[in-house]
Amino acid sequence: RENFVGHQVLRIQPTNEEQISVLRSLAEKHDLGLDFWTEPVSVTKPVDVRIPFKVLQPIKIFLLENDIQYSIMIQDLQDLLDEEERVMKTRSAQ
Amino acid sequence: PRNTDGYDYANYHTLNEINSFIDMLVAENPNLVSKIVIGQSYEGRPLNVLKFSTGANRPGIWIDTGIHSREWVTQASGTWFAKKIVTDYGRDPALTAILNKMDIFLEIVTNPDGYAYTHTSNRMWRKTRKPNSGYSCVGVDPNRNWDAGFGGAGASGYPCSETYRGPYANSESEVKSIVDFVKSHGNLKAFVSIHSYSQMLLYPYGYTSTPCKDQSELHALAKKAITDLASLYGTQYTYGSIINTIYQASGGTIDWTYNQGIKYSYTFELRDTGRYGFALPANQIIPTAQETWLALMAIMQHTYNNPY
Repeated sequence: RENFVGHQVLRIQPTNEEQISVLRSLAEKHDLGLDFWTEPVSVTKPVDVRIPFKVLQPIKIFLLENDIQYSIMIQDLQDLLDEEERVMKTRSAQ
Repeated sequence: PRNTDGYDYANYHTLNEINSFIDMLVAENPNLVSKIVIGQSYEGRPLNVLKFSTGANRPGIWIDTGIHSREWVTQASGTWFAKKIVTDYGRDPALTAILNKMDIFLEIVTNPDGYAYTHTSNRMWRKTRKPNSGYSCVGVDPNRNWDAGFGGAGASGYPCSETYRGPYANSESEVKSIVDFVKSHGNLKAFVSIHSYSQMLLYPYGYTSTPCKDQSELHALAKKAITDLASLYGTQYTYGSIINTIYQASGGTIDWTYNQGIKYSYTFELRDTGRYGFALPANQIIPTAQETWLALMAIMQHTYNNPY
């Protein structure tokens, strides 16, 4: 099974077209394994992106260097998925 | 569960459990519900469609849920809709009137291979499961694979991308089977494709910024639908054309259906606004389905009241 331990989902809030362009270029770097849940479109729409643990640090540094604001939407995706599975098993038993 | 009353609508379910639900619903309601298999997925799973019908040769309304496999609240809502239809027929005058004149088709799991894969191997899987020749990356984004601006901006030509459009339009059997069904039916009047998340109700187009010819009517109906939706729990939706509201996307489902002449073509993005993404807690399923049903009824009633 694919493991998402340490993967975070960041909510990124671009504030201008230049930042959107930077995020689009990031989205095109497929080797990073980023999974855009919502894509960079406009300053009115936050960008949600799942970031694998192995590239978490460099991506955060990259965002800071480009003065792009973000918050952590999901701290550890695997924790959330484990909780989802636990709830399903509990309900199944019921 | 031994019947659909015993089915746990407030929980997420595997593909086998959903398929069992479908068979139970058909067995319990033989005069209203039947199952149509419109094709097979790449891995050979049946593409099951529920048909709710009270007569022959009726115009139809199509609803599909969860073409992107990881959007579990969508398939769960689809299951709830199916039960809601059989429960409300004969009780709710509006739905009864619709079903006395039109058929409703509901494909609960539009991408069964992907859905099964989210339960067994990768919870965050989005695409189909067909291998891509020459690449280790598997799958095509089935919402970029339709023959509407196929290959244009807003879709990727790279097989490892989450929005890979596929080698050619309708390359995915999950898409081609719906295309064949829509063409052979020939009398669908509304087509609603349901996704999650982002809380949006969208109409064509996604591949072009040219407004569709029915934009003003579709816009007004979208407003009515999301107002009805919000009346239950206050959930706020945005609405508009795909390209203006979310992003440019080529090869999308409802752009194709609209170009086929199905005027009332909409696509939903259900809850939430991003706190959980695709791991929305199961206690959100029923509220999501309930509020979405109000919007669906608005679209279906408008379709019923405005024949074309």
